[in-house]
Amino acid sequence: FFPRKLKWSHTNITYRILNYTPDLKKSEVDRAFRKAFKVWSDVTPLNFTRIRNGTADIMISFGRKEHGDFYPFDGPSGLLAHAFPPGPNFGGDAHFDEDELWSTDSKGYNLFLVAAHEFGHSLGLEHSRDPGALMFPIYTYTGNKGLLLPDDDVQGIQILYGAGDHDPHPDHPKTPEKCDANLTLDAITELRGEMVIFKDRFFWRLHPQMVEADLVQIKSFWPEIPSKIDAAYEHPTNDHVLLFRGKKVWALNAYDIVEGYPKKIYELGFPRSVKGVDAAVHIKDTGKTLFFAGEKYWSYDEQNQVMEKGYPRYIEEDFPGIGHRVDAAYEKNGYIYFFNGPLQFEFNIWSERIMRVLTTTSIFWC
Amino acid sequence: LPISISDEDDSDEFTREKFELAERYLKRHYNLQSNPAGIQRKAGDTVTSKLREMQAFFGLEVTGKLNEETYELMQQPRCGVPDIGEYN
Repeated sequence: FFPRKLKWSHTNITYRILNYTPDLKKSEVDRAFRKAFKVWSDVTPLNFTRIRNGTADIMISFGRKEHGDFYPFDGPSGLLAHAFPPGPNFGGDAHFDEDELWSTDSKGYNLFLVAAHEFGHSLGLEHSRDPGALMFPIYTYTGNKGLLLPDDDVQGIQILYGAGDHDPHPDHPKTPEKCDANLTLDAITELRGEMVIFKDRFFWRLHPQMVEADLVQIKSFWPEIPSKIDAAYEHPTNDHVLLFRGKKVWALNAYDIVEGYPKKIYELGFPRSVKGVDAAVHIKDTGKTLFFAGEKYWSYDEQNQVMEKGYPRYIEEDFPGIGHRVDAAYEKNGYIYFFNGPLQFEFNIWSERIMRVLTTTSIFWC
Repeated sequence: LPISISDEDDSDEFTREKFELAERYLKRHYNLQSNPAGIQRKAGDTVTSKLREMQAFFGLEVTGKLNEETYELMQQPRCGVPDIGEYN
């Protein structure tokens, strides 16, 4: 919050769009702002009404460099926009840097996402420390299939204005905490020497020389990839990371999706009855990739690009003690680390037995 | 520049340009005040405290020194919500 928890004293709030960016059609700008206000009206009793003349509570404009409020913008990138907290005159007003390229997708800065953030300020929210929150001060593209307002933002705005009557999407995503004792993981892979650990719409980057893991939103790296991953592995010889979600698989080369992807998992040789993959791990010494789905697993020969004969086999038979299912897995120094709920199992590939049982969070040094 | 660059490794690693960017960033987002000429050592300490504040906010290692990680974050696109104290 701003000092003294500044907020509007009324719930019917007006806004006026003073000018438009040439980057988008007027109708696209109107829609972006309307959607951005709806993000907040869905979770509060606030109503937003557009006016076309006179002074509105929230005056919206595009400008570049010094644009009339003595808080100049700085040219392309850097500062994208700013907004004043509730109050008279400039209070509530939102300004967008015309030197940015504004877009309705991920090609430029997504106007809807930036506007939703700025209107948070216009209503009385300051910046959040939660990297998953809309009010986190660094721009992150989160996809254009509508924004599910994160829980941190909902809690903030409802402290100021209370809850609304009809929240159409009551499941507000929480940002995972790496040292949560109940933490479970979606997928793990290596990526050019770093560990990439997927959980919901985020992944942690864990560099071998860093103790602290960085939390990043999947969409900010790969806008076209779904915001939840089932399984992942790195094929280091061709510098590809493969990500699985449902029946689809994507191959990534750094930020780019490899041509020809996404593919259906059946193209790898899975039977049609398999609806998705729970975990994948590439064994460097053998060149084989193991895929875990339900209680069974498959072995894929990367060199010949075929599923090996004799599979699927039961996980329990070949990896006794790790449980019937696997959430995520990775290989390191001859060990496979299997994650199952809040536990991880260190499995020696050659002696075929569990060496250690660890907590899932120990991957983060918790 | 009114920023602490007393350690040799710091001055080797960062150019004057990078320090200027850091100072602009802290002035804009952390209300770093410009100090009159002649008290640069004190100003340097202020930069250190603002750097600490910024590093703590973003969950970086709090060193009070400009390092690569902090500088990288300063370069990312962000929101510039005007400071309410000044507005009032």
